[in-house]
Amino acid sequence: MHLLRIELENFKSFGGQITVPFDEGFTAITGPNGSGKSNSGDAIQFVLGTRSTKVMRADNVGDLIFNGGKSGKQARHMSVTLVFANTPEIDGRRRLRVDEDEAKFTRSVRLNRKNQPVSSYMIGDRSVTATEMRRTLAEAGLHGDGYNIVLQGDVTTLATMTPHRRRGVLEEVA
Amino acid sequence: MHLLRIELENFKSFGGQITVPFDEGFTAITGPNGSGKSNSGDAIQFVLGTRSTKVMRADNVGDLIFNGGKSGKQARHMSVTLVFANTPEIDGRRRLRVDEDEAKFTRSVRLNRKNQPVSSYMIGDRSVTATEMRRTLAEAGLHGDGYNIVLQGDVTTLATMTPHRRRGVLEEVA
Amino acid sequence: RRTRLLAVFEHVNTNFTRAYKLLQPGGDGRLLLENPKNPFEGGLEMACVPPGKSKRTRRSFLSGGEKSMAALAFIFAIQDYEPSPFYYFDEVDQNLDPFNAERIATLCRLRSMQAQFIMVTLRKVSLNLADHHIGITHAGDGCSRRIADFDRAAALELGEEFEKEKA
Amino acid sequence: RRTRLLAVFEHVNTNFTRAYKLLQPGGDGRLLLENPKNPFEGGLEMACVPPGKSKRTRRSFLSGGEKSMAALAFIFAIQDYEPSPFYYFDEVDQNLDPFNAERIATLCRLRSMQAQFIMVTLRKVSLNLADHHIGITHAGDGCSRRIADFDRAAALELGEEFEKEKA
Ligand SMILES: Nc1ncnc2c1ncn2[C@@H]1O[C@H](COP(=O)(O)OP(=O)(O)OP(=O)(O)O)[C@@H](O)[C@H]1O
Ligand SMILES: Nc1ncnc2c1ncn2[C@@H]1O[C@H](COP(=O)(O)OP(=O)(O)OP(=O)(O)O)[C@@H](O)[C@H]1O
Ligand SMILES: [Mg+2]
Ligand SMILES: [Mg+2]
Repeated sequence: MHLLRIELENFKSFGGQITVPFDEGFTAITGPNGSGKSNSGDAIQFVLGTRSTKVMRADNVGDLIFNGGKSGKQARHMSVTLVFANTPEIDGRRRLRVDEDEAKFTRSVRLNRKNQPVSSYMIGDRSVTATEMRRTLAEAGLHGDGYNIVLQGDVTTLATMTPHRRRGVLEEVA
Repeated sequence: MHLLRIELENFKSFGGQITVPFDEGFTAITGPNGSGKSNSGDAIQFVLGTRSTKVMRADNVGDLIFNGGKSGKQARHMSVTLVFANTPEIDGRRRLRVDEDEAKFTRSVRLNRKNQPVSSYMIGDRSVTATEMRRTLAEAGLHGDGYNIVLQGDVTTLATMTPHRRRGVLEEVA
Repeated sequence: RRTRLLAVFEHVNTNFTRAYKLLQPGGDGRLLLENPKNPFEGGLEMACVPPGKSKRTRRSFLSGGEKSMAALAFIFAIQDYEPSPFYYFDEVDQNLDPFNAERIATLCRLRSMQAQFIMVTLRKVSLNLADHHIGITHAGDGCSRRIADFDRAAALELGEEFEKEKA
Repeated sequence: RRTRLLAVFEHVNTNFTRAYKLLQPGGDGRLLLENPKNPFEGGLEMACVPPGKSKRTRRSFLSGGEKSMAALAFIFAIQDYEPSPFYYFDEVDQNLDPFNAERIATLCRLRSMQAQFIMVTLRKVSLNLADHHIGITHAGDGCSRRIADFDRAAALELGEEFEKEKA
């Protein structure tokens, strides 16, 4: 099981529809400052994660919708889909409890008439609750918390935080 | 006027006597992690600065004395001398109110019998108070506070501090 | 709750000591509970002595790069406690010298045999060691795009084109 | 007190706008007092729009490198308010891409005509632009020493020898 691709639509600086394909093994992402590298990490955290929007450098989920850039209009809908390879393993079972060779997890936000952000979650084409999505992902060892996803600055924070907070990190793991 | 050299004796990781000469213009210091680059900046801050030992990653001035490294003994005395070129300028005046072509500012710490650190200050070979040393340096525009000395991590701290603290930075400049 | 934390501590500490020795050959690192009897009363420290340094070295004495290597050993130790099928690292090699940056990239490459590793980096050493390369840029209109036909040579080129101009 | 802060603010803000335009050509930056009538009640923000981005960009949206460039513009703005004969910068180019690292090193080089600049750096771009080079290392016994006969070639070599081994 591995991440096949991320499908982004109007997520942060990714205006329009953009697909980022991945391979197994060791992949490096590079590019100039401000190009959108960390935003692609925020997209993974957005679907997998339990951490607040603050770690994605946004005050609320509405800030995660493409703001139009230099000349465009702000989008009113955004979504991120993580697509995992889910072919049955040697023992015949699929790692993710989804009956497809490609398991798709989608989280999207749209602005309602009062401009308030409304979140929704999907596995494949089926609408689910946030909890159900997290549970299905967690069964396969895909957590957003812990240090499976190390965002920019996390290393320095961990090195300089107080011993009390670092004990808290260990408690979360327990 | 410019910094001619730093004379270090048992300051942090600089065991024994070490001189680091400088030229005018743009000088780059490089070397592996943990080699002592930032310690040389701490040495400048130690003489010029008003900031606490905390910014030099030490709990008290005693921590700034060479601890012996892998196999040696802890030193009981340390000192840092900043030597500035002070030849008279076009108008015949020296920038620093010291009557020498080379103005030497020394700060040293020794451990007394009760192992408590005792600081002392010298201009040339004359003992002075901390305030007198700071005043002589400040007259020539040599301050330890403000952002003339940008220690490792200061840029990130400035970029992520709260607006209130940033206003405080402006107040200090005023 | 206490027994659980102590059991996790033992496990992660063993991982940490192993990871630190791998990342800082010749050095010595271990985790310390400030109050082992009542762990919730005290904190958790990383007691690390980089290669060649005095045993009396405290965490606050460490340099920027030495602190990052300790924190990365802690991250690998936690990841080993509960392995995941994929990991994402964002510029963890920022303040490392080329030797330490290479050690981290090599460890990621080794671990990418068991799990997928995605690493955002600007450093040539790390780009050199990755199997696959993705380029992201924005076209001056504030809209991020993926650079098509991107590979290791193109990734190294992005940094190099710079140095060629200057040399 | 209040009139003094407002006067300093005007001066530093003018410096900041100029420095930001120099460091991020095509972008736009200025300082904002949250409460201009009672400056001590509110904070001070850096309102920056990097080249090509939306006018609605807030400081918290900026990337690591974009934030550093804003903070460096602020540092230069403060330095210009009360010039000093010498400046020391410690790894300020850590999270900058080669283009931004070069802009910072070039600005330091320009300013080194008026005042002495000492910069600790691990980046080739910055080492290339310095006039003089100092190498510091520790000999494995925890004791820092200066590397004798060190120059630009030796400095670039320190980073390169690494890449040669790996290539
Ligand atoms: N909702 C949004 N709409 C459009 N652009 C956004 C949005 N949120 C953030 N951005 C932009 O995304 C950019 C930051 O991207 P990101 O943090 O991914 O850069 P990066 O490639 O990681 O850069 P660095 O190398 O400096 O870390 C900022 O310029 C910011 O203005
Ligand atoms: N009093 C002391 N006696 C001996 N060594 C000390 C003392 N204080 C600090 N050190 C050592 O100095 C080293 C840190 O040096 P410094 O911070 O200057 O490294 P650096 O060259 O800036 O590295 P980096 O590139 O990672 O920032 C640490 O290994 C620390 O143990
Ligand atoms: Mg980033
Ligand atoms: Mg340093």
